Amino acid sequence: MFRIAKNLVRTFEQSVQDTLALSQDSSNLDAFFQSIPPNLLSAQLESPVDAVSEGVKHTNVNETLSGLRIVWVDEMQFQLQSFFDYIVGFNDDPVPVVSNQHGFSYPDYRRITSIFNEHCGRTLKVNIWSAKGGTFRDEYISIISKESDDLDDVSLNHDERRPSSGEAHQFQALGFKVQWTPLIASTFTYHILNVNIPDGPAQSAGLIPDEDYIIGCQDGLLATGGETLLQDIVRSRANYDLVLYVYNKVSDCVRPITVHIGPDGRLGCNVGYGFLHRIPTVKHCPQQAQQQGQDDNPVPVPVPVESETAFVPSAFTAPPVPTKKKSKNKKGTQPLAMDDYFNEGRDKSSTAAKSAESDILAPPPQKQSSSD
Amino acid sequence: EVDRVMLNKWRQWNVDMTTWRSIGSGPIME
Repeated sequence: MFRIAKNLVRTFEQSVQDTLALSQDSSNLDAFFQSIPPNLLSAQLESPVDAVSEGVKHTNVNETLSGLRIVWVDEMQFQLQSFFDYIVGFNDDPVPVVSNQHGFSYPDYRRITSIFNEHCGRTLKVNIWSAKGGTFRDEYISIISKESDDLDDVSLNHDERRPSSGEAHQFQALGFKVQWTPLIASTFTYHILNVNIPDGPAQSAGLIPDEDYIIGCQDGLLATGGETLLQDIVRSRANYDLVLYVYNKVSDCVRPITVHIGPDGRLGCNVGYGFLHRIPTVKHCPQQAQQQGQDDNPVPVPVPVESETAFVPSAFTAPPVPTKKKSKNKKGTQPLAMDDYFNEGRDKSSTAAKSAESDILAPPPQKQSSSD
Repeated sequence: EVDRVMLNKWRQWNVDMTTWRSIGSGPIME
């Protein structure tokens, strides 16, 4: 019975994905990526075709579509955000890439350095895709020429993993670091739906239901994604502390939290994973524009996003609404019946069976979630 | 009760992913 329910949820989620893709008149590209101008993706979208024509089997384009992900920003760099932002173009041209024999694209750092060198003393238009709702924007970054008497830092330890870009930087440090990463990696997030263990690890650490999303954990253990990955990591950290990085959609900020996992290996909250639980678009209040005009150092004040539209990126609000309404209508009847079903099963089981069942950490199907 | 003051203190903070295990390819460039 439970397996059937879980399969139903997966079918439902897949149908949402398919509907969204079809509604955008693009058969393959994930709706989350369709805010990116097609010309910025052309170089990457062409290479898999070439690879296929050579008889090499290629994976889904949504899994390989990549950008220069911001992995670190300086304290004084306010234009970019780590984790969420990807550079997908310069001056409305794609990131220069080269393809290997398997059809996979990699950034041409030599040409990228040339672009920055050419813009010394000017601003460079950088095309950014953000994982917050899958939105696209432009940032104008000032490229400051390096003074002639500036000396480059040369590491005494030769590190094979960090080769030079092949061309001397004629500009000062930009205040951010990047790594070529698939865009899909930023969708591996776990939405806190509710706290189910009073005074449990989640509640003690201050996780906020509906508002919070776990986007990563110490050492990047969540980087590969997967519906059960968080659950597996938490279970493996029983009796230990675990550092999680949490995004709050109301305050539009990321904070680190430390949770102490008990001997049962549970986080104490239900989490949602998948298309419906990606980071939503940030919505600012109308007063922000006025505030920016009056204040030299404005702090935008995000407005709480209603849960009805929270998971729907702004670029495609229309298609999912009917689907969402259906699930809302079901909420009053079907889930209660399912809860009764599960509770009935628990009451009849033996004590040993109960403890074994509690380790399963099964997701309640009506919310497309998993329990940790 | 959600502590908004505490949350707003993290507004300008960015997570450092340079030491994370990653599915990205190639070196971290700056």
